[in-house]
Amino acid sequence: ENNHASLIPEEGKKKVLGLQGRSATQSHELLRDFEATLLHMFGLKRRPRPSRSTAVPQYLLDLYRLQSGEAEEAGGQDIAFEYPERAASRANTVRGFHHEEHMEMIYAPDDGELTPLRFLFNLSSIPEDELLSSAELRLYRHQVNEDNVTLSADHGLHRINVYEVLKPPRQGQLITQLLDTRLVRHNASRWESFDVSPAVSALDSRSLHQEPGEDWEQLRPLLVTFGHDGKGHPLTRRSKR
Amino acid sequence: SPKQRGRKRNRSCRRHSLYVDFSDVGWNDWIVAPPGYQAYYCHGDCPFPLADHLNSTNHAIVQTLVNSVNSNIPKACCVPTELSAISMLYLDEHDKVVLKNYQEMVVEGCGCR
Repeated sequence: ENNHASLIPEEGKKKVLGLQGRSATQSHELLRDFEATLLHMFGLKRRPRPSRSTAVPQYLLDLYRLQSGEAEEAGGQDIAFEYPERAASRANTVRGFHHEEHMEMIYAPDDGELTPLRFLFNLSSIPEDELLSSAELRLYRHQVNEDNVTLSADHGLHRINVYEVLKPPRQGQLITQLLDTRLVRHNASRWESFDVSPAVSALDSRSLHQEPGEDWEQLRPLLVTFGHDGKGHPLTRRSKR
Repeated sequence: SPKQRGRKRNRSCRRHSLYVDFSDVGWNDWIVAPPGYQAYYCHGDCPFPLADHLNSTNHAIVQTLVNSVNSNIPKACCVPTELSAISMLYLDEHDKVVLKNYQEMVVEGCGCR
């Protein structure tokens, strides 16, 4: 911690020191305590130090823009989904989780059905006092090229089932419960959102993307949880004043 | 004179502009949005007698009355009387993205208490 940047950049610090006439260490401690108090107020144990590679999902950025009224101000046409009023009305905190890539697995069931994919999401960073009221799993589906579709008998429709793995998988044995299912069209690339509020399930979509190019960070499966820690109002939409 | 009265009005308790710029305080690496926001703050005199529009409490009125007799009594203070929330999008200690609503971040009104 001792090398973290304080609340005020260097030149500000000099000015503050001059003003208060305290010793450098005293003022430095004062500022650090002040910063710690503020971070604590934000529910943070320490000052975040995000790595440069961390990608902010566009969905959460758009949620913020819709909720704060910024999108409305800017015309808001570029956002392709409806603000989840119901989920947001019971939550003051929305968190985004990418799945654990090193835990991806293609699980080959013995009855020869289509290959299920397994995602694992680590939600351990959610504070204990935050009660989750709902969660959605967002999967990006690339368009399937037309000749494949003409060959298949399903007339351009695909069914996606989302299951929760109730027990850690053992050889040949997988106990699951179906959370959500949907028929989707092949011919469109878009995000599909599944309600996984009862639980969380992990799917491996890497096989959907043979080459995980640059846009992988923005197109990988995203689990979004909605929770409330009892402090303050929910994230209902705010109209700009 | 009008100029004098103008200046006097400026000194009484009211809300002042204060823009908090997160890059100024070096927090723009983990706060994704907003880049900053108008927080405002309260400052100014709580004159005697306290005017109605200063939203004063009974306590402030009694304190000011007593203060006019005994100068050791602290005067009524100019503080926020109404605050509102803002939402923030940020990266937490675990590099996870969080959108959260924070209470009492913006001063909507000031008064004498």
